[in-house]
Amino acid sequence: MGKIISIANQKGGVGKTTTAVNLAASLAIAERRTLLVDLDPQGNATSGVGYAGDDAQRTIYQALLGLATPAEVLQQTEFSYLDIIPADPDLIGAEMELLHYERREFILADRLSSLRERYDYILIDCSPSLGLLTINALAAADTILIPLQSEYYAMEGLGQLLFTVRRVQETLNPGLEIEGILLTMMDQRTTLARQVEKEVREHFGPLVYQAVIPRNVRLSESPSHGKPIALYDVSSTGAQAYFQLADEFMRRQAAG
Amino acid sequence: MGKIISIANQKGGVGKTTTAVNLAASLAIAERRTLLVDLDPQGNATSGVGYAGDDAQRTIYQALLGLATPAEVLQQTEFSYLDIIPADPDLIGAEMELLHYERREFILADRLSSLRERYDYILIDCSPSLGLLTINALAAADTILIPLQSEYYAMEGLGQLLFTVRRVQETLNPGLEIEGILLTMMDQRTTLARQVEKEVREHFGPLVYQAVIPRNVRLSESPSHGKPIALYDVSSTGAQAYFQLADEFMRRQAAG
Ligand SMILES: Nc1ncnc2c1ncn2[C@@H]1O[C@H](COP(=O)(O)OP(=O)(O)OP(=O)(O)O)[C@@H](O)[C@H]1O
Ligand SMILES: Nc1ncnc2c1ncn2[C@@H]1O[C@H](COP(=O)(O)OP(=O)(O)OP(=O)(O)O)[C@@H](O)[C@H]1O
Ligand SMILES: [Mg+2]
Ligand SMILES: [Mg+2]
Repeated sequence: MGKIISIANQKGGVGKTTTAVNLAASLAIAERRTLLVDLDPQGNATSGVGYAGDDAQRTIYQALLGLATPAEVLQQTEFSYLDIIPADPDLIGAEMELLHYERREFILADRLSSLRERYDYILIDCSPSLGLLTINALAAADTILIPLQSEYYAMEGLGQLLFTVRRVQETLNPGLEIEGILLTMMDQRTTLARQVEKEVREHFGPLVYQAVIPRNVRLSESPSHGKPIALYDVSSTGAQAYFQLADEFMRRQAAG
Repeated sequence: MGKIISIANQKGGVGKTTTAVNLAASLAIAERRTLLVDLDPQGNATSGVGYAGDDAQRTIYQALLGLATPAEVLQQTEFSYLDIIPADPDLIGAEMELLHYERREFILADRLSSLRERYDYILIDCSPSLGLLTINALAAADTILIPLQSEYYAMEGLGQLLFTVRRVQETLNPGLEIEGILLTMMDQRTTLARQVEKEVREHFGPLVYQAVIPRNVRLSESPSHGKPIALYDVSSTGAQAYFQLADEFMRRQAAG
């Protein structure tokens, strides 16, 4: 029974897509059957795995509005254990259109339920907002993985995100848990980053992954080649950090 | 007659707030009467100028919904030529609420029209989305200032943003122009950043500011002290770059 994990944080540019793409690729390398769902109209996760977007009729937009089944819109990637449901700019309109649906917060949950059997993990890359699409992702998810940039504005937003998670637990999805908090773009040389790490570990304890993603230019270069870091530069500190994250993530699943 | 400039880009974390806060502060130092409007529920611009948010009844949310006049919600800052209309998390609900209004794209334009006389510049900090709040900002604005991170995903989003700007020009605000494109978080050492700068200048020519904002840790430290960079560390490369931007911005106004 596949586990659904939403990678979310309404603060922009904190490494949601980079984490979704590279954790998904690392899990696929470990032969876990993985589906990556791009729920952001920017479509960054879609291009991050090298999907050229040649078929605008087979995206998450069609699946959400019931124009196609999820099985019809999922596509293969270069990794045999990784599929993707791509996004395209049509998704911008989806938020307004979904407002008129019954059970508008559960549309994604309903659509993904038929795919759970096929995968070990379904990762959802969210856009930087707390609108209806992200609420759909939180209502559908078993857990939320929170990428956290070690910066002041990012810390400020964490409270708002946790408040939203609690509200979703109370009203839409009582089983939603926090998968973990991942420190991203960490530059150990700066006092700010070290202060943030100390505060976050003190406050959230074991929820925070031991694995920390360093700032590494190879991570920002790899999307321009349409490849996850494992294919672009496997020896980079970025690739090693995401392998470490995948290991820790899988160990936590085993521990239950 | 005050000029309204929206600082927008749906890509997250590209330096919208950092630009809004520090351009506004630099203009205030040059004794231009400036108003900063925080239109992002994250409220980063609000805390970036050190506003403690002690009055939840006097925010942009009240002004948008007509619960208070704009003049009642604007607040003073440490700079005598800079006022702010703060944001708070209530704003998350505003997008859904505004959907039911007549002229729902023009609510902000209508509210700000009474303030135009009082200021030389009104800067609007937008959230990382192309939802109704950002559409309101584009419908109200004379121009849009686009912070652009020199990264692949940010470049990918530029096309979508320009498409949206064209649609707003055709349907809501024919007078909307591009104020300029600002390269942010520029790390001259990386090939990716140099490539992006070369491409952007070739493609957009004089629209791109000569001033380029370097990656500078002092810029990310200053919000934790609730101060724009000019007050936090005036000698930093970040402060100097935003002074240079303000100069170039003012020279462009004079040139018309
Ligand atoms: N560890 C890292 N080191 C260096 N660059 C990184 C790292 N992680 C992400 N980046 C780059 O930083 C930018 C922001 O990351 P990313 O797009 O993954 O964040 P996001 O949270 O998905 O953004 P959005 O809020 O727009 O969806 C991207 O250009 C990405 O390539
Ligand atoms: N030139 C710079 N050098 C170093 N850090 C920077 C620079 N500009 C911005 N930052 C930091 O990078 C992060 C992202 O910047 P900022 O929050 O201004 O972007 P944004 O586009 O407003 O994000 P959002 O999409 O969430 O609104 C912040 O933590 C900020 O302090
Ligand atoms: Mg993203
Ligand atoms: Mg911002």
